[in-house]
Amino acid sequence: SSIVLVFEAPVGSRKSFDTGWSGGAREGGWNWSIEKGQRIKVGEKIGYV
Amino acid sequence: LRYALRNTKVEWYPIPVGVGIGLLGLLHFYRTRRNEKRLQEKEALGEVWENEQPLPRRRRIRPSGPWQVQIMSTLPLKAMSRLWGRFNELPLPYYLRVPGFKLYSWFFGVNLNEVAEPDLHTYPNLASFFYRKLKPGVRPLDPDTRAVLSPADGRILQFGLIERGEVEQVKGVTYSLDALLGAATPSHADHSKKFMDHMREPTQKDTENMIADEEFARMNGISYTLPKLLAGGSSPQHETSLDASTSSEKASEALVKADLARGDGTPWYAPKPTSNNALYYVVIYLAPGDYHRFHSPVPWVVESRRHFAGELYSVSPYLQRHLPGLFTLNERVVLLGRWRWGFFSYTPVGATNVGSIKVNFDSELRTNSLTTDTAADMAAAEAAKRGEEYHGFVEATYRHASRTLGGHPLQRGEEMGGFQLG
Repeated sequence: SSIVLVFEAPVGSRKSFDTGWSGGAREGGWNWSIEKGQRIKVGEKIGYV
Repeated sequence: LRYALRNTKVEWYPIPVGVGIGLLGLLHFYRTRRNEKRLQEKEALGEVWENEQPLPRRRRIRPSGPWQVQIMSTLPLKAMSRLWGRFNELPLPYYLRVPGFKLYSWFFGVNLNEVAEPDLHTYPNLASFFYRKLKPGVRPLDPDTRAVLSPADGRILQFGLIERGEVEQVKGVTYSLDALLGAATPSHADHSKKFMDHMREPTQKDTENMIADEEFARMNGISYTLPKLLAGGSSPQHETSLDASTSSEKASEALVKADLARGDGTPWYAPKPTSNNALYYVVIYLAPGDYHRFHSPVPWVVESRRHFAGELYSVSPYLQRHLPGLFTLNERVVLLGRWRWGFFSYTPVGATNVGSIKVNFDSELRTNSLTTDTAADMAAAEAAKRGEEYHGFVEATYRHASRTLGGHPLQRGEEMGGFQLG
């Protein structure tokens, strides 16, 4: 089984656009906190605004 | 012959699983083709009675891909899944439960220290063990309130920004967001029309409902400068929009039209071009040994759900690499709503070995059942009769779940449902 989330959020950093990984926060924008293939558990952070 | 039968040594060998599935697929394919041919012959001779006509079926999409995928697409996957589910609901002998579940846990990597009920005897069958609960506190929520949390245990398959309405599956294969979530339907306009009716006859009761309806209309693409309701309080934009709507019936009807297709041709779920927002996506894969209940990643309001009957292909990373648009072929429940930054959707996708999707706050929802398949077939036939396009899903709304929010509210980390065997 899989879960697909699609959501709207304020635009993040340019790097976040290209690779998904922010590498650094941008005030008010969306930033990912995950990497492809990473194991994750319920309640852990995927990203933040 | 007698001599040969008596003296020939007979040895039995198990057929490999792959060959067995392949043969089953070929047999099913042969039988389908034979029945179709027979019906065509009868039709040509004018011998088909009305009650012999097969039930109108949804057009099944034949996926493209390598031969493994082609064979898989001929299999009765849903029937197999139901059979598998029934099998797993059979009670296990008491003394086999502990060794059986321990073997399963060892093979699929289940951490038994996290299971809420440590006495494995209490799980009567594999289905109940599969849908196990975890001990309180073993999945702490990230303290950052700005965060989107993981909805389930699993592996991140893909994530990123949605550009030109397309979601990347894996290895560069993309599929359209419309195909995944479904396009805007007349039902959206119906809801908006109801809202407009309130505007025409504003009674006290209607005034109470206005806020919810207006928010719903916004979610579906009319305005999309959504009030940050969950962050607390309504914005000035919210109030202005409400007042403006009450003033003119003409403007209201324009909004209904805009609900289905925006003037600039952008899809209904897209953020308003003038806003500084974008659409993001993430795909999480749950392996057989993972905890199979799913939770809310943010505080949000679910406004509607769409059940796509689809098929039940496996969603393993192998098949995702080889079957383009896998998620748009599979049975899935699309939950649509909004959070503090705008549109939010949550889509559990079913698979052959899992079976059904449960949503705790939706007792009407039945997935992977003959009833829903038949209902979907009939809806497709009805739409064809009316000369309309069948959108491929059955939709329900939660607008009355909460008068003030216009949908079903969920807290971050709240359990929403899960995947069950069968």
